[in-house]
Amino acid sequence: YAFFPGKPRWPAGTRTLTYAFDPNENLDDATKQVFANAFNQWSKVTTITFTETTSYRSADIKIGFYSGDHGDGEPFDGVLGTLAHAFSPTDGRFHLDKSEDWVVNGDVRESSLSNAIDLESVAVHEIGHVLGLGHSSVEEAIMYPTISSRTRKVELEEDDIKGIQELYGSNPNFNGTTTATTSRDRDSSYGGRR
Amino acid sequence: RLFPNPSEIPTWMTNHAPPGAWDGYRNFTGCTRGKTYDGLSKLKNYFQHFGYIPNAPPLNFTDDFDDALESAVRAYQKNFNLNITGELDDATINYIVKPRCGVADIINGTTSMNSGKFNDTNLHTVAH
Repeated sequence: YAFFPGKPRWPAGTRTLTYAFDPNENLDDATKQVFANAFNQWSKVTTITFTETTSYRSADIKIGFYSGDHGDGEPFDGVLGTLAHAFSPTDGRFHLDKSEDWVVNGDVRESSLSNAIDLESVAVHEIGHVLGLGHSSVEEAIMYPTISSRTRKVELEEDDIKGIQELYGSNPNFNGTTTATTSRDRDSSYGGRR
Repeated sequence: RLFPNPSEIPTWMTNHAPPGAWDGYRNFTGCTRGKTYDGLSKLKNYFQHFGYIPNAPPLNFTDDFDDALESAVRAYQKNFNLNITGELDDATINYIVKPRCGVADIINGTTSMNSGKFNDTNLHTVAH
């Protein structure tokens, strides 16, 4: 696991972070639930919990789908390429590329669309950045920088858990076990040395 | 586009999937240091964006496969657990074109991924 330079984190004593969706998006409940599930992956193992708020301006974490240049100096590039980005604590911005074919629910591996990207998988990764984790070289970790299309990877790996617990401590209810589930399709390049 | 589930994806789309943003980088497979390749500057922009080339030139990147690009490729290969060759081989290009997070792997010249970690081969020990 890795941290951003200077190891930024949310202030000591933070127990709850609020999140809100860009009101211009009008996301449906199913999509919002995907983000709730993604936040829950991190809550299960550490001391921070997350609650949705309707007040976008005052939310700690601001989520939105944008295309191309959207004003933060990090323009999106269309289909595939860069899928999303998020900023280190305590910025809270969490942006996703509107051009992607996001699959909200169901088994993304079954998608007939070769560009289909599992929304929850990407959301779990970006929340790691929002909390202060950088990229990891552990291929099984959520914080590994790449994810192939038609792939689902939402369970935190030991590397992710150690990283987030170093920043915020452990959820007292966390029993120390987690199951990593990764499915891969399309890509035949996983032959790299681990 | 948000699809509630994979079955909601219209069949007409499945036959018209647009190319990925970085698919064109596959043309650089096999490129070697010391030569010039049309459009290689775009790949340098990629490496600069993700922190592997620390400083952009005052104007634009050239299309030369230079030392900076080779060094970037080596660091990338180390971070992604690939064979460290400094070459744009098949395996490396296959990783480069994968969809990914836009956050840089190397920020302000530092990374905690593999390329920033202690190198075992340089380990020196002193017996007590």
